[in-house]
Amino acid sequence: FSGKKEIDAALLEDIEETLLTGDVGAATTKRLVDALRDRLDRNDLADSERVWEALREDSRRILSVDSPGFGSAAKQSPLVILMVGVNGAGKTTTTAKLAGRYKQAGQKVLLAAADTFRAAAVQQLEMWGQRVGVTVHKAKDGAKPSAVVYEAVARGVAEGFDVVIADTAGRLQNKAPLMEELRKTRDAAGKACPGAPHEVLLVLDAVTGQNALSQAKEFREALDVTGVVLTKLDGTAKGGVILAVVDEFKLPVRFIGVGEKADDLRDFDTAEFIEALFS
Amino acid sequence: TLTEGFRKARQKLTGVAELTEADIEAALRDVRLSLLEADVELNVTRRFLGRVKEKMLGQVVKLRAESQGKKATITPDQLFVKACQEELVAMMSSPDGAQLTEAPKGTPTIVMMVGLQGQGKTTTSAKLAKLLTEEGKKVLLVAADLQRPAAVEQLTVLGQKVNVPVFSAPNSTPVEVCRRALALAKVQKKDVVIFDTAGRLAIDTVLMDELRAIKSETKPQNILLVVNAAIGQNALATATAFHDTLGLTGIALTMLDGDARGGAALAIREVTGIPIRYAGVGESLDKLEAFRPDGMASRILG
Ligand SMILES: Nc1nc2c(ncn2[C@@H]2O[C@H](COP(=O)(O)OP(=O)(O)OP(=O)(O)O)[C@@H](O)[C@H]2O)c(=O)[nH]1
Ligand SMILES: Nc1nc2c(ncn2[C@@H]2O[C@H](COP(=O)(O)OP(=O)(O)OP(=O)(O)O)[C@@H](O)[C@H]2O)c(=O)[nH]1
Ligand SMILES: [Mg+2]
Ligand SMILES: [Mg+2]
Repeated sequence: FSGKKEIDAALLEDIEETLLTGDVGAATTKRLVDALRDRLDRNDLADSERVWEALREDSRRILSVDSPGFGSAAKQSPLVILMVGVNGAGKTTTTAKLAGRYKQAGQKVLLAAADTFRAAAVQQLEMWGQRVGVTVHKAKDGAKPSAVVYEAVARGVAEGFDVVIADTAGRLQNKAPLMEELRKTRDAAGKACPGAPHEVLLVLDAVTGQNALSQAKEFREALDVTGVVLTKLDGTAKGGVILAVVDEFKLPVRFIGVGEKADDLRDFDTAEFIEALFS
Repeated sequence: TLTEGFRKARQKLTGVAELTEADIEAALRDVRLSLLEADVELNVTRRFLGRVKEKMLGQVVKLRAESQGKKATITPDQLFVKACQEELVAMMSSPDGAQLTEAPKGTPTIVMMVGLQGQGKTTTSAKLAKLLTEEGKKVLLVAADLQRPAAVEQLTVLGQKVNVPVFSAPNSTPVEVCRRALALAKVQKKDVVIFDTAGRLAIDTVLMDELRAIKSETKPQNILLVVNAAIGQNALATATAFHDTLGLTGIALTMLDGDARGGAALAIREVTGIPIRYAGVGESLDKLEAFRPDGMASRILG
């Protein structure tokens, strides 16, 4: 017959394994498990059901960031959104999905093809623009990303667009000159429209491991990121690293990507996410 | 950080005259946390620590015997680092390194690039084409991703940059594109054909069947899984799923020019036995190298 100590230890090990394999990371896992162990030692949690419930509640608390409504920083049109993140995370696809959403809500949307570096990046966004029915602003050959964004935002203001979304080139966070380029790109938006960009969305791939923390740290320090989009949650990766990211940087997760089609974008739902993480 | 974990472990062992099992356990506890932070998969971490402990215990007996009367040739903390490095290198090495399996003489060698979305398949296909061209091979790139907007254009532009022709056939299926490309490559006496396929989830049965169909139609000698070095604990499940479906012959680890520790690569190699052949170390097309286990071990250990 197993004593309470043994049962508790086995349960906490089970929980630790679930958290670690979900990419929650060693530090956040330790905090969550230590908190549960304290409560178990004080006989505060009657059975394993209560323990899992407490874990879900603690995780929910981490993810509930007090934040203003998405886009509310824009006191007048256009709302300007800058999409940033490392290579291959899903920035271009998410830009298209977000554009489609605003378009369906009757808004006039302009996209800025500010990835002037990668092969066929502009064509990729243009094809998406055609698919969802929005205008794509691109530059003359060889223009700087900041110039594309400046032109697009200025055009957004001049031609009465409701939303301008700028897609940028992927870049690794440890590349200082590329982060500097991104800073200049952000500043260019502000020059064309005071207050812009109103939202700077960091696009994170749900399969990313602990490196997401470094991504969040560096992009935030460079740019003042205002929110996160967690992509590829239609896969088997749980995206648990977002718990550590939100815990440390207090960034709201605004949207999740759940597929490769235009309507595969959802608002982030904390309860649903936690449910999936611990399933 | 991983570096801190190892530094703490080493500090615990520095100045220790007689290494005990308890000393080793304490050092390994520090290492465990940092391995997990480097995205090394949980069970792989456990096995790694078990082997290092075993190695060190074996060495302790040997050290004790050697040090009877004379000065020890290696201190416990040095022993610890050496054991970890050796164990990691052993786990990630493979006998034939970056070598591709060649087709029988007179037919083109086929390399099929597969993997999750956005990992670097298209870029790596072009990089590999450049590498092989520089070795004097005649290469054909095949744009078999007919799903992602402008994927064919992307590979075409990259092909032009490395002076390698790109085969595409807009109104066919990926399987047909690969079949026709292979037929053309045989006629043109190409040495290597590289299929760039669309990114896909391992759980997408329809798309995994498509890869299976390409494989059975063209019988590639090489099927490389392209994986971003920043991938987390999911790496093993993904690699296993692709491996079970296709029989992978190698891994190309990309974005090693970033600051991800790349610990997930360890799990893939350790558990599935698939060799890591290439390392992508930058966005430009000259940034593909043969994978070096010792370089990777130092990176994981910090
Ligand atoms: N399954 C799935 N795939 C996605 C999702 N979002 C994006 N993708 C795919 O991920 C791949 C990369 O997407 P992109 O939008 O090109 O990524 P990016 O961040 O713009 O890439 P770079 O500009 O090269 O840095 C494409 O194959 C997309 O279809 C998602 O939510 N789910
Ligand atoms: N820094 C860096 N970037 C890389 C490396 N390999 C690829 N990339 C970048 O990663 C992004 C994704 O590369 P792709 O080749 O489009 O990836 P993919 O696997 O073909 O994507 P899908 O076809 O959508 O699944 C691009 O921005 C590439 O330039 C690398 O080794 N280092
Ligand atoms: Mg893009
Ligand atoms: Mg591709």
